[in-house]
Amino acid sequence: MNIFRLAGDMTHLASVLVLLLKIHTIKSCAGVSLKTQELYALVFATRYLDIFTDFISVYNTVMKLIFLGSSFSIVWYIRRHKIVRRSYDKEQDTFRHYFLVLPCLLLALLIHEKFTVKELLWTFSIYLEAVAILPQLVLLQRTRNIDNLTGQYVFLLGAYRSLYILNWIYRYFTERHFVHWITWIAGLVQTLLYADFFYYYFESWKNNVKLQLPA
Amino acid sequence: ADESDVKDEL
Repeated sequence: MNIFRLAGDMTHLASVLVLLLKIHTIKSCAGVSLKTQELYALVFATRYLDIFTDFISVYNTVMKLIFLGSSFSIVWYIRRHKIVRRSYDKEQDTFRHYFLVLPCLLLALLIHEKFTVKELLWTFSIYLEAVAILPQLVLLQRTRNIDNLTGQYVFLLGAYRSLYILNWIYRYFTERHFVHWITWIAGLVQTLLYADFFYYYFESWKNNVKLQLPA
Repeated sequence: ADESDVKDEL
């Protein structure tokens, strides 16, 4: 475990916990895309199937349980909580996420490492994670104003992905370990999606103005 | 599964 990997996991953990805390504390999910949260819950559900079969480490298992628990809790809060659900902006959060799930499913059936159910679902989760943030980015552009917690959420997710890329580079040079090219390409595409957001996030931070994404 | 196969990342 290298520092980039640990920092990446901690940043990822912070992103989901910050979001869950926001929703739990202020009983509002304004600005949060339910579609993105459902996609992340699906990503974790299809990726962490090995939690029952392969034991890697206590850390690995605990983190998987936290990610599963927090992502499903967030979906539950937005869908079911009698107060939170009122602040969900369903008119704006209209990204048809089936248009993301189906292509990822097909791509996993076409391009994978091994043709086993577990491997296909794992590959599907890698592709889906790469695009899961799209409904949230679209919602941020539609609502134009970004309340700082949602901005922080996207920022932390982007930081987690960037740190994972540093982790892969570090492992390549130190352990001669290379991640599978599917993981590498999907991870790169996912991180590039955040690059645009980062630019506007830093611009607004530098000029100390409210973050406005171009329409 | 050999080492590289084990998916040790989250």
